[in-house]
Amino acid sequence: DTLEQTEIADPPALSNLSPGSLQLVSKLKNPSGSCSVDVSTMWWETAGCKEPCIITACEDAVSLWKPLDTWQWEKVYTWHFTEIPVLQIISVPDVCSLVCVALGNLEIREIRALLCSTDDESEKQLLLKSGHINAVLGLTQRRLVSSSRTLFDQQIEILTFAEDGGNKEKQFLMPPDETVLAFAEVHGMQEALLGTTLMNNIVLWNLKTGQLLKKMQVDDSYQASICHKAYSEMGLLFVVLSRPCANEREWLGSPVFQLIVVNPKTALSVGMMLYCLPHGQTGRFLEGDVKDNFAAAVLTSGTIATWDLLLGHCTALLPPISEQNWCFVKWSDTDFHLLAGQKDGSVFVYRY
Amino acid sequence: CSKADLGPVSLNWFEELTSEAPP
Repeated sequence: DTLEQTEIADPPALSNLSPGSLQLVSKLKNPSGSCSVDVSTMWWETAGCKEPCIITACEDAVSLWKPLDTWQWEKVYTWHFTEIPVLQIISVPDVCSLVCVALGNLEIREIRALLCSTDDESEKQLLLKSGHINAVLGLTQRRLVSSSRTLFDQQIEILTFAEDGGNKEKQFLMPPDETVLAFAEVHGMQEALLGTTLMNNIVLWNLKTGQLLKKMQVDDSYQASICHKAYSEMGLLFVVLSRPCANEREWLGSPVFQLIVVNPKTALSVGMMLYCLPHGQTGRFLEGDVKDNFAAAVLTSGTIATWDLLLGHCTALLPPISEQNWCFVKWSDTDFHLLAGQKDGSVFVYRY
Repeated sequence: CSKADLGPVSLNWFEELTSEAPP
């Protein structure tokens, strides 16, 4: 690969920022014959120096971009995939110089770790897991959780990476009797893990013992919800769910995310907040990301919307640029930026 | 909604559920 460098893009027009708190700071162009699928950020170490890097993924390649001066980036490594397409990047907190990716067609068939050999700086791939994988999430303390189907049951597996990204430990959690579709860490309770299931239940595990602590039915109106984040406060669990099946004509507006409160002792829950689009905007949740108290979603309309979960309202709208719909959105793990991507490999970095 | 709708709350719910759940 030749080195590729990005241009500094022009500042966005004010009209793009309605109601506005996003400022365009950088643009990466990753030309590829295949469809662009994901973006992420991570720390990468070279010669004892850790740098905040951007990872871009298209169906047949994953690239690592290192920062140059003044918001420019250069592509330094690319891992190629010829057999199974890339579906998503799996961000694993506390892991440095190692990228995890999920490969598959409609469902995840493999999870791989991407790294560079210290001897010759060449790109390497390690197969971490294969099978029919329903959900995967990177957890703090260099852990990765996945749920997969076998012929007779479901496996919930935790992989723990060593500090150098090498030698992995394996542990299993007790599976619930229905398919787990998504996981969320519980902020403020490091050993708790939460999941949402196909039949609309919330399940809770103890990560240390592997015990399944509780299965809780939430109200029918949360159907097909996916958990993104959970917070433990005052003996209650506050869970942020996305609502891909929300009715756009609900009297409250178009709910994209929802905050529910669950009492883990009684398994009772109530809806606390709906995060809707501003009046006049339509679209349903396609995909999104939640970090701290901020949520971002790509909508079926091709627009990106962000919410402050504490204030309860939409804070920014990012309509499609150059007549191209947005396809994916991520909050940066290395600073407070929003990364937004289009199918053709364009990734825009916004200061939030 | 009110907190009363959720039943009695325990600050030690994680430890309590861990001791009640099957090993």
